[in-house]
Amino acid sequence: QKRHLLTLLSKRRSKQEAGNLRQIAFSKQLLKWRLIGEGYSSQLSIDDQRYIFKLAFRMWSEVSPLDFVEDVHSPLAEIDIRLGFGTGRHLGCTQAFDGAGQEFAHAWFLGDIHFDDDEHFTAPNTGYGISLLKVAVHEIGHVLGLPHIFRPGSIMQPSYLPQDTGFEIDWLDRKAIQKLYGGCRGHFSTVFDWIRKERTPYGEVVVRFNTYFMRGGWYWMYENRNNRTRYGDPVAVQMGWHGVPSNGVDAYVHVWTWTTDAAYFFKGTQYWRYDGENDEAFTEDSEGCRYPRLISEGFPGVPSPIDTAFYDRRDSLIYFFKGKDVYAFHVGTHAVVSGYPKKIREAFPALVPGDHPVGHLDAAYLSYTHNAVFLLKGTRFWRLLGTREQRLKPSLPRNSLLPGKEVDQQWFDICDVHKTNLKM
Amino acid sequence: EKIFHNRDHSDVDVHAPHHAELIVDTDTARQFLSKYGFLKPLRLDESQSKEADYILGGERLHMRIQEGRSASRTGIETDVSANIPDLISGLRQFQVMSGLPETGVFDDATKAAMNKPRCGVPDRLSPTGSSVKDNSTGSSVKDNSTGSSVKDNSTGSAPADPVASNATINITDDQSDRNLKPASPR
Repeated sequence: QKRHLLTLLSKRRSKQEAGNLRQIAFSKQLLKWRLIGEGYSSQLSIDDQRYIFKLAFRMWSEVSPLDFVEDVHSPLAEIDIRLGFGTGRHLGCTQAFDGAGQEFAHAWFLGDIHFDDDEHFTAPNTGYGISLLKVAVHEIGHVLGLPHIFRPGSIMQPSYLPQDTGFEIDWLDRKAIQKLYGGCRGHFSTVFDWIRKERTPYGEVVVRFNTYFMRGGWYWMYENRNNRTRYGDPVAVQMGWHGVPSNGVDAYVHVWTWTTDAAYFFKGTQYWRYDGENDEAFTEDSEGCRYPRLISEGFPGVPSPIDTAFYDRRDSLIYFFKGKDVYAFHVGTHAVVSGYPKKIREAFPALVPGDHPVGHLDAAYLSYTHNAVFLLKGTRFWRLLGTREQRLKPSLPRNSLLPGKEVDQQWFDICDVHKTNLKM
Repeated sequence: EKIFHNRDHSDVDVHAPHHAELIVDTDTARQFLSKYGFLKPLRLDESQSKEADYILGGERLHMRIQEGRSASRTGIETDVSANIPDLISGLRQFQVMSGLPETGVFDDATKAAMNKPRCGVPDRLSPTGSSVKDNSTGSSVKDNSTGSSVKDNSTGSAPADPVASNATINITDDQSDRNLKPASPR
């Protein structure tokens, strides 16, 4: 029973609204795909075909809560999306292909994708032919429920635009797919702005930062000015942070004073100092300290493991969070400040009664973009009252927490990909 | 893989792929417009879409009704070119969707657009022919960070750090290619 574009509403998948094609969407988040054996192209190696499709699915996974996995073992009936090449009448399809030129592929909502093998499909960035990657991303968009979108820059435009190297799924296409499947949510192990000093060609020292979100052994660089993560992220922690535990960290702290510029990663009972010059963790720093080092040695009085931490340069304190408590550690006296630990509620009171993370935080993030500190827990964040706000309203308690908000309403499209697609 | 038997593959029929029929006149343009949803295919009731005997007005008629052309009682096909308004509106809609001048005429620009490589999924999906136009406001996302400068106005005592004093250090959010962390191969 061949499924057809306009009439397909398979029993196996729910449709959200009868009749309105826009609302057809898969009702599950993990989708299996397969390049079917009778549908290999004669133009590219099978490995290239599979790699390109894997990358195309990953690109949609980077901007939606969907995960895709290639499944070459399950019975075909259990495969959600089947891809194949053919020419003319092909693969039992009711819509024959027309030969080289014009129609190069078609797809079914929640169904299969066919590519016209009379077209000259090429691997990404070869500069000629029809980019199989770009066509695959477009057709997968249809399968997921997107119609043609007549907007310059949209990957869902019906006509093929000659291969512009490095095409990506833009903001509005992301919002279109998120309208069908929702945004990307999840907790983070830590979030931080990585600061480094550089000398311009004119010899002046400039200070730059990049923002990183870490979750387990993976991380995203977040491009604040573009409101999205770097294309192609997440990547493995060990790819970008050499010598830091590959399964991720609990916290990151950057102590920055006239005399100290030290970046620390914390994991379990240990911590590492990171060498920004050589882009790797120190084994021994200029003060003769060897790493990894016990937290109890480097920060006496601070328990481990910790949930998270941040350095507040206003009072030279590192705030270490563990459970419902917070420890203030003075980097000058090298000791926990008297009166600590305190309850987080006490040291960081809620502005709106009851609207408080209470404890067991995921991340404490000092953001240079927002010039503010954020406490993150689960899918929500709370911003600390800023210095300027404090001055305007001296009656407000210091370090008050403003009401919580959803992380995905401030930082966009930080999406996981399936573990089989992580290393590409 | 193409089947071959000669060691030098000389028997592989490297057939030149056959080429799609070009859109060259109003007939082929009509087929294009109908295929991609700009023309409502003549609405034939399912039961009439084949050759058969029909009782119409008490009279038995052998009639062949073929999609895309109007069928008359006598079975003589009348040329649907009488549906010119249909064709013109279909052309206009395609031209609007494609960002072409809305002439309603099968002109060169329209012909070229129709012969471009494209996806086989219809441009207008819903049976009601409601167009699928991206109605987004195209609101660009406000860029919230263009190198915010970090200015610390704290009244800290001795300048405990380069930012505590009144000095201002510009810290810019760097997405230039100088960022040290490797991006993924893409």
